[in-house]
Amino acid sequence: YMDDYGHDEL
Amino acid sequence: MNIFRLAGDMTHLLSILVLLLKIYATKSCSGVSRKTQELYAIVFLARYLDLFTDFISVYNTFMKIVFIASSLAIVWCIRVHPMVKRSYDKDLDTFRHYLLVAASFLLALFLHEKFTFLEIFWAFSIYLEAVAILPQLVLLQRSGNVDNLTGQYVFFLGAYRGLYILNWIYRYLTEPRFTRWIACVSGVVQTALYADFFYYYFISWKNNSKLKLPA
Repeated sequence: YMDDYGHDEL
Repeated sequence: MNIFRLAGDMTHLLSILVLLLKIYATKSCSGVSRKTQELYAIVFLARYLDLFTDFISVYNTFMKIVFIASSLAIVWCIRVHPMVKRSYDKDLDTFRHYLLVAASFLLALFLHEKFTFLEIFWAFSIYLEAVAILPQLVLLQRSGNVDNLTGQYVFFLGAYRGLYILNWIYRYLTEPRFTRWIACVSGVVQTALYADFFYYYFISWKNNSKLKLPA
């Protein structure tokens, strides 16, 4: 998921 | 993950648990805006479209499922459950929330991080969440006295995004390439919308009086 936008937050 | 974001997620979870408690314990949704609950269900469904395609962590997947399931369950309760449905203030909950959906989607078509289906729906969910509380705040102003659990629900819901702002400041200071303008600006707007509620909530807590929002 670590594409440049990686939405790692909820 | 940092302490601000974890505190934010836990506060968000707490707000949902308080609302579920209120509906379950009182078998009533008086003072709760169904429209805000519907907007939040749309927010989670639009934001977590990558639920099955992007695995980030067990925690992330678990929380996404909890948020989607609880928001749909609350909408179901208010719309279908006979006891709860009867207590819904439909003539007070009159905010035209479909306008918020349309405006947020339109904005997402112009302002997004990447012109892809997932990114447009992600930006849409961010903008919609910023304004999703409006029907609830309008309902609280109209319904005069606010019961404790509903007041606590709104307080924790507003506080969670405030904690996320601290998380974004922390990440900006500690991570070289961290920029999330869409989420940050939207999060500040979202928290600012709670400003007057926070003020009256603080006053009621200080004076140990009933929470009352001026009409």
